[in-house]
Amino acid sequence: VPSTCDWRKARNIISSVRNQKSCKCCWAMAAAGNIEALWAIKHKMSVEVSVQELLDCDRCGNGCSGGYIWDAFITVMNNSGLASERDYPFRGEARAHKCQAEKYKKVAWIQDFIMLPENEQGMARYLATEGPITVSINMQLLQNYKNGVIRPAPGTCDPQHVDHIVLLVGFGKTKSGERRQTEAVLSQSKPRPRHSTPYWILKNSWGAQWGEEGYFRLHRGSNACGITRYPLTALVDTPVKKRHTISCPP
Amino acid sequence: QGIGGQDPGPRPLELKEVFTLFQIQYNRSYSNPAEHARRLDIFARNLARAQQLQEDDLGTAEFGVTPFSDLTEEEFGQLYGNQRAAGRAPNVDRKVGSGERGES
Repeated sequence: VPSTCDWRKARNIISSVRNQKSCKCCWAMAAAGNIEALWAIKHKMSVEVSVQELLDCDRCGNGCSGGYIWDAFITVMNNSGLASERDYPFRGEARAHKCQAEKYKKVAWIQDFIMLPENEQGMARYLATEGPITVSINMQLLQNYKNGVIRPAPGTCDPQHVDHIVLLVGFGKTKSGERRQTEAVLSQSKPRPRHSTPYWILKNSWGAQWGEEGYFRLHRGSNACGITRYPLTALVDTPVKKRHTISCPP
Repeated sequence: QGIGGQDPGPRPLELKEVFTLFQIQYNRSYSNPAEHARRLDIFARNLARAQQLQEDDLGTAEFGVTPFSDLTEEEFGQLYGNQRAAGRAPNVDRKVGSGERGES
């Protein structure tokens, strides 16, 4: 496992940050981001897949009321792939019109999906060698989050209560002695640990105005906010002619 | 200018000013003065909560004004929380230990 990995640094792998607005479709947006990243890594071709297709065609009903990540993948397999975002754009409401999966050409598809081992070392290995994965977390601390690495104090982010799904796109460590941005200016707060902090980099679906340009960082190695609860990923086969895949940039 | 002739520096923004800036930044308006007052109160509570979170956090995170600062914790959970995410995972093929693909 490399010490750092950030798929955002590889060109055209991570699609732009989405905004779910008032539709509780984090599950569909995380699944779409996972498929897009894997498709770009394996096929060396960037695509933007239709989240709306996942919402309209989800077997569980109203996709704007929340959903399961595995249902997103099952929907993709049942429909033999997904249309493009351009052909079948996001409207922020589910089943305003019926499933139109048959109407548009598929731009990406998956072979299967798997649940990864519930440990952070295994997740890091898979992330670095295969590509971004989806995770479920407790989103309680994200309401007031602005930037930096969240390392919850015991009891402040129940790892058993996961209620949000996001895309894991990398990991790293802060530099030794790195402080909060405001501490650097005001130095009023209590001093922070001088050692470096390992973190995960996660892509959220609340627009680029939120957090660190749509992303946030969470402590790695302590199952922060339940990040190891449900690590899942789609499986996208590499075409025979393109066996040389891209590796995660440090 | 201070009594001793020294400039005390810029005064901190008052809560209402911070709230006005929040409304401008995130394009928020409220239907009536009562609702405005309620949201201002929620905003103040969230700022206090953000300060406490930052005190408690063991990492380098900063908490403060965000697009969700005028929502209660319950509203935030209802609007953005995926209750189904907490459900039981189906009996999917769990490949523990290796990332290799097994038999279908």
